[in-house]
Amino acid sequence: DLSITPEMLIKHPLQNRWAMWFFKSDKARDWCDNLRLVTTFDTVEDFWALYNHIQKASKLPSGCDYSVFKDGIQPKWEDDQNKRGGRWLINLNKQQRHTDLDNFWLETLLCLIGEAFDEQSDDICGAVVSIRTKGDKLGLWTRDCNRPDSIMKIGKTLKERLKIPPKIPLGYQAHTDAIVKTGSTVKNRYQV
Amino acid sequence: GKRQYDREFLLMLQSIPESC
Repeated sequence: DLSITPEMLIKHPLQNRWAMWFFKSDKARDWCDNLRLVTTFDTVEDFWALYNHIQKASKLPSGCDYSVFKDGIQPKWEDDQNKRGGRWLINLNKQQRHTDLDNFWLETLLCLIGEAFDEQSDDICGAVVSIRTKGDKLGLWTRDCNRPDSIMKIGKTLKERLKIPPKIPLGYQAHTDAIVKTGSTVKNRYQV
Repeated sequence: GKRQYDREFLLMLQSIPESC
């Protein structure tokens, strides 16, 4: 008496096709040559097959990034879909690599593929997790930094889903501000 | 409508082996 239902045989399609990228810092090569497309996926099952197969973010060496973007958008500021945009940025301290990083990254991915941002989903470009000695970073990229209502809703949802305490502020930076920064800090356009 | 999946449903599908 096999109880395999048709539902179990059909993969669950995602609203968007997503591309996973891997970046490994190698100063001997151009920045672009260090960025590689891993694969694309458009079902829940294919996402898990990929996620379960690769290293956890916390186990990557310093200087590496994982990026997951909508298919057709490169994880670069210069991409047409990104150049007017910005990112919600989470800076993690060194302890948080062991306590929060992997959870934050997975939760962010589940928000992307599950379309957790509702009507704001169209504003989402992708997300990046960066492993750095001075402190890891997680960014959620949106396509237009001049859409305050949408950006604020996205920020609130992200903060809620990651269970970041209300008293810890989360900032949104425009990519253009980050490119021309003179000091070590980039001003926040928005905050939740 | 959008194909939306909540986190619990997505997490449940993680544990189903690929052969299904």
